[in-house]
Amino acid sequence: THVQLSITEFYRST
Amino acid sequence: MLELRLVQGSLLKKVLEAIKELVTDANFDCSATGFSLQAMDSSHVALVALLLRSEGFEHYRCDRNLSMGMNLNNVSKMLRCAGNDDIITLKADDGSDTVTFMFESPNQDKIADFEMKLMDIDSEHLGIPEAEYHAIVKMPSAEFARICKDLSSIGDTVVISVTKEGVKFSTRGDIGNANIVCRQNTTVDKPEEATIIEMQEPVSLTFALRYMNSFTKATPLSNTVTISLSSELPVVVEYKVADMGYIRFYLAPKIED
Repeated sequence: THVQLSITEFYRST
Repeated sequence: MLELRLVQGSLLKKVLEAIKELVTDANFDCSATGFSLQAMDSSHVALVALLLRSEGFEHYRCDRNLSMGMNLNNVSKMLRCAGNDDIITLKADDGSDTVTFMFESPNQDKIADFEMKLMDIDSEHLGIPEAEYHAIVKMPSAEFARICKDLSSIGDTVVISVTKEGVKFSTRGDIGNANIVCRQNTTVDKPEEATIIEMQEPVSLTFALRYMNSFTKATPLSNTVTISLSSELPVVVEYKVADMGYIRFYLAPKIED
């Protein structure tokens, strides 16, 4: 089974 | 005061059709650079970044940076009232809570004004640093759309693997599994029909097909699509918007539990 990562785990808030 | 005149109005219509499935509400930002948007889908798995450079507009006036919150479904409703050959002008006054879309027929015999209410949207803006990608695949956009559609009838996820052999799209589901390999092919009549694979090192990543299929709504914008992959980064699926900009879709991978 796979877990979906979130895009916010990769890019920081500006 | 904001006034943006786009002779090829159909581009804006296509842009809205490309992103409205993924994003409900978004802030359109206007600056001297151009007309841009960055927004995430409601589950924060995918992100869309749009840029239409100011030079691409016949007339571009943006006195000060402006952020306009819009419901994309409502924008799409407005733009569907523009003809495919119409010139589209966006207008907004400073401090106004509305934006006006003006549609002019090519021979100027019909001019329409559609005024739409703006909304306050509290959206998170993410910084996306420049990255070195392990593999960059450029292929016909219609081919990529076909692959995503075909695979989604078999499974929910796609594994995209790039090796020296080519790019492989794989899925598996209850009824079976499927693999589609596209090899580099530059011996075609037209450059937009080529498949070009630039690989620094092999890479294999898993993604939800639902989002990939949503990205392919941008297919009418460009004959080609560029897919950039790195083992520790979201995939970037990019469609050029004529010679004035791009739509980039970023999708976070799925990892083994």
